[in-house]
Amino acid sequence: PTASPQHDEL
Amino acid sequence: MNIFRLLGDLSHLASILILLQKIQSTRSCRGISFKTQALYATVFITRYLDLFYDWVSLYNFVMKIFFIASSCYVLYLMKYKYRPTHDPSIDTFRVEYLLGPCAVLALLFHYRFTLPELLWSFSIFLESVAILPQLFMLQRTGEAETITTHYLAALGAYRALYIPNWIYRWFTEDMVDPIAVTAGIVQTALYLDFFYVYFTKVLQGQKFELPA
Repeated sequence: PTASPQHDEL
Repeated sequence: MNIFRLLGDLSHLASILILLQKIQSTRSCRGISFKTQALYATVFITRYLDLFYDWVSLYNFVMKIFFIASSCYVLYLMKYKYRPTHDPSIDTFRVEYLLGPCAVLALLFHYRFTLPELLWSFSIFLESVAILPQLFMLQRTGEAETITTHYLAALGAYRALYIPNWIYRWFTEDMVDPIAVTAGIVQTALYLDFFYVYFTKVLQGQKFELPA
């Protein structure tokens, strides 16, 4: 899994 | 975007529309915690700073603007237009007990040590507990108008739907966001008690009343 997720959720 | 997240976001949108409808139709904000609403406005403003430098999608952009604008509008309605209908003496939760620990948690758990990322973490932790002043108020008064309980149910459904969304994303995108997931599970758990009364009473046509 990605360590630093994109904040694409609200 | 998957169906759980879309339904979750729509449920969030619905909750705000129900809240506005409640205030406008009863011309009153009785039963609504100003502190919870102020915390939500803080959550949206600190989280959506990326509006200024990061483009995700039109959907994402429009929703962010809507959440910031509507939360500020609710504060305006409560503070000015319907001020006399708000009773601060029952809205007594100490928000500093939430803000302080959330700031500490953000300093401990974040993805990058930059101001926007720290504020993002802070907003995630704060959102998970922002409903507490509202639930505390409900406990104190022991009852709620039906439309207020629909507002809370829609808000709780939004949080609950984000959980299958994360499970889905784990499997399909190999994506996991441990900060959002942990805080999201805590946040959803806070609604369990409320949901129990909502399903067993309000949806059966009875008034929302807590046992004495």
